[in-house]
Amino acid sequence: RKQQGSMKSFFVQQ
Amino acid sequence: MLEARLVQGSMLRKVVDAVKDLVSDANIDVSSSGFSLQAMDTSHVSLIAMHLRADAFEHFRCDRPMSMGMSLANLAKVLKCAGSDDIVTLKANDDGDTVTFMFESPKEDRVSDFELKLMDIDSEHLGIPDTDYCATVTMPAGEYARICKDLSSIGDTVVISATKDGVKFTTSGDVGTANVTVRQNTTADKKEDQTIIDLKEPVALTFALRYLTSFAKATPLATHVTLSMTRELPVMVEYAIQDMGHLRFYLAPKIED
Repeated sequence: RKQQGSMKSFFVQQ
Repeated sequence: MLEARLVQGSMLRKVVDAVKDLVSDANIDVSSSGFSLQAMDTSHVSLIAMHLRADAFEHFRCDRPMSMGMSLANLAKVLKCAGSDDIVTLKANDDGDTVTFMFESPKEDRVSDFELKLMDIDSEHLGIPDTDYCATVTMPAGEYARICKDLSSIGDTVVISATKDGVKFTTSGDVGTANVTVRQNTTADKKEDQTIIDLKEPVALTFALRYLTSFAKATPLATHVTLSMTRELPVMVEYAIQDMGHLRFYLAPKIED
């Protein structure tokens, strides 16, 4: 089963 | 002090209409390079990145960078009061808590101004890495909107897979399954009907259709939309704002547990 990824886990906070 | 005069004022309304359902409040950052907006939806699944270049404006003056926090619903209300051919001028003082929009009719026989209250918004800024995408498909914006709408009536998630045969959108639900394949078409008579696929490596990603459908609200901005995908990274859905800038949506894929 697939889970929704979070944008924060892909792009780093500046 | 900020002064920015945009002859195609309706572009602003189209941008705001495209994003206001995903993001309720956002900072519009203004600097000498132009206007930009970066915001995530409340669940942090998608990210909006908009840029309007300073040279898109007939007149642009920004003495020092400023962040204008706004309710996008309220901004949309104000911009809705502009005529479709009106010239829009924004004015704001450096430390003010309002921004003024002036709308001028093309014949200069009607001028109106609206003052919008600004708000303090804490926003997180994400660094968007430069990415070499495995697959880039540029297709008519209306075709993208149709695929999202059609597949949404069947399922909740879509697998987008790019191979040498084309880009396939697959969904399934209680009703059954649906597949739409888009192939390269660079020979269409009209340029707005053309589809261009640039494939470096095959890639397949799974996304929530709800967000992809929401991005299609930007359809009035451009004839084409570009989808850029690479493995295990968010898809980028980009609408050019003519030669003035861009509106990009990023959507995090669904990933294995």
